[in-house]
Amino acid sequence: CKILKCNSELWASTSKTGPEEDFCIALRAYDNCVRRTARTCRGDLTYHSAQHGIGDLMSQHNCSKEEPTSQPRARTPLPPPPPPPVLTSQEPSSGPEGCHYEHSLPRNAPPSNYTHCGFFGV
Amino acid sequence: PHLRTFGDDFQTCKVEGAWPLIHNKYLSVQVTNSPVVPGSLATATTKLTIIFKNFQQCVDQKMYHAETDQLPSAFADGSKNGGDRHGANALQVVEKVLGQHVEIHARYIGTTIVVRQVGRYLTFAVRMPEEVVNSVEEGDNQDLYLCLHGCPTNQRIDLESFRARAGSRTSAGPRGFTYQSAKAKCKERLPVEDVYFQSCVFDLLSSGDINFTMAAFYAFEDVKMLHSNSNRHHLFKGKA
Repeated sequence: CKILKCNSELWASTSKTGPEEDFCIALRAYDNCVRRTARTCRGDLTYHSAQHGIGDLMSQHNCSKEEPTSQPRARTPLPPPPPPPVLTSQEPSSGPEGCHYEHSLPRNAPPSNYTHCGFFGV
Repeated sequence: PHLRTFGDDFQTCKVEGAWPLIHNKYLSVQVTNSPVVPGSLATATTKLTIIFKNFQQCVDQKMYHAETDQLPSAFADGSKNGGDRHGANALQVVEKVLGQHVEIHARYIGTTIVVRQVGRYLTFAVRMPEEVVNSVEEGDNQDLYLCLHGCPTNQRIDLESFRARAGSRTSAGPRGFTYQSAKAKCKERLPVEDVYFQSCVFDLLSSGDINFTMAAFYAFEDVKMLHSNSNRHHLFKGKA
């Protein structure tokens, strides 16, 4: 799973706080990159968080999905990470949706299977 | 100790010393088991360490460490949540009963952990999504992780043959309980003769420590709280 490579490219391409269009261009490239990892990252929480967060960031920055994308810019200083998605969780203390397992899964994903392990006694 | 694996396999193990229970991309759990009485193979858990790994915008790496008579209500650095990040409260330590019962909620990985001290020993229980259980790190063959694959064959104790031997004896064993008196004691807390009941009988006969009645009782209470399939709460062996 190469999701971290997508993250690195996003950091590289959003080198400074620029106009909204620049951020949207970078975000669309990030979206494409994340989509390409769908098969290999299926069981990876970072992937599901990223997938979920992109939609939120797109709407926060009024980005269109149809516009062009950018390539990572070379030799630019690392920018601060993008702002976390808007808090819409029903459990506000959990933080952003990417920090809540159930909320970070794709909306049409089947419910998670939970397992148990116990260790006790002599 | 007695182990119920993620696959609902139930085993009684020796596993003296330090052993890993869980190790994946998101957390590691290790226990240390010590002999309960000199000369016996039976051991119980005296130390437990859990490491929650750093997770994107949510939580810093945190370690929780418990030992007999030290069941803290905080991580090793004194904090009770996942740090200073926006989603830090997705990881929280909650003290339920001072020095006896702690829950750790790791919401960012859908995981709940229960740690208890019963008598002089610790118990551990976890609820975790399959995706997290199976998030194996590359190159890690996962062979020794007890919750995933159970105890190695040479570390298992056959509860059935132990029960057969104990049942044929009428006098009290070296720890003061007869098979019948141990059964009667365990029946008070565990009316169904499932593996938890059998574990309780084994523990009383091998340790003589009445606290282990409660260890089996709370282990079953934790199953009721954490296991997603109520039809699988009780497990039966031998007489199935």
